Amino acid sequence: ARLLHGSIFAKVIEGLRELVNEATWECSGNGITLQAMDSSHVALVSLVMRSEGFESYRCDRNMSLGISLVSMSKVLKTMGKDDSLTIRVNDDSDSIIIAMESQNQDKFADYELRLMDLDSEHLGIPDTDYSCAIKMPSSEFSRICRDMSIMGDSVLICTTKEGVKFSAKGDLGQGSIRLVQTTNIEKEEEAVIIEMKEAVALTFAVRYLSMFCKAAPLSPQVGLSLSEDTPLMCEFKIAEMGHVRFYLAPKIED
Amino acid sequence: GKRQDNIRAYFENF
Repeated sequence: ARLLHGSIFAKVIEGLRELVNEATWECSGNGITLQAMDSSHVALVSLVMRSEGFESYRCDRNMSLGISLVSMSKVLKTMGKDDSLTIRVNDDSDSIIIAMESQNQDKFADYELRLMDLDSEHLGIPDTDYSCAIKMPSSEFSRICRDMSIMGDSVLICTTKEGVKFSAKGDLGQGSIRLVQTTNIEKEEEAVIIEMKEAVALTFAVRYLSMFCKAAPLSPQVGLSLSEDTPLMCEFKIAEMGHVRFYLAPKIED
Repeated sequence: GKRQDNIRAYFENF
């Protein structure tokens, strides 16, 4: 699999590695997918990178590759900003080859990472018709998670037709941030758009939402989909090739 | 009080 802009792949890994330290990559002719839960089984991530999004892609037989995302992140940090990236696994090999090429082809770096034997569990994620779908700048969402974490461990997300409100309370007191729906969309990237069938009020752990925000550099906009008694879906699109979707179980009355 | 639910509770049966 070859990417002209290897930084896209580095951003994917940075977006996942804190939530899941290691994961099984499923490779097929259609592309690369990954599904993994965090160690406490509170959140789940689902990654799709379609073959047509790569500069070139070939997969002769389906493969499951157990990879340490922490190690891969370290290797990808050595990559230059404008480097292209090729990922290769040879038949019957117990390692993955990560090759980087500088833009003017005067530097070539190759790394081999040992594959891991991982127990992987695959959950079925149903198609959900969410009560609310919010789109907002991903930088804004990161900021809100950071700001709410000052006040408490949990954030209550409430939606109305007018907007969306995030609130948190704790020993210090409480705080809230309300975003109003953008009425005059000039720049789509900066817009706050709320599609609502029913109002929702759901509580989530800020710590996990903040981890999801590690994937924010992938896309200028984040999608939050919410329904009562259903895990939140937080989606970052990967330009032209797929998405990273995070699912987070809500906090419920004890 | 609220407690953190498990993601498996929502997805594993589908």
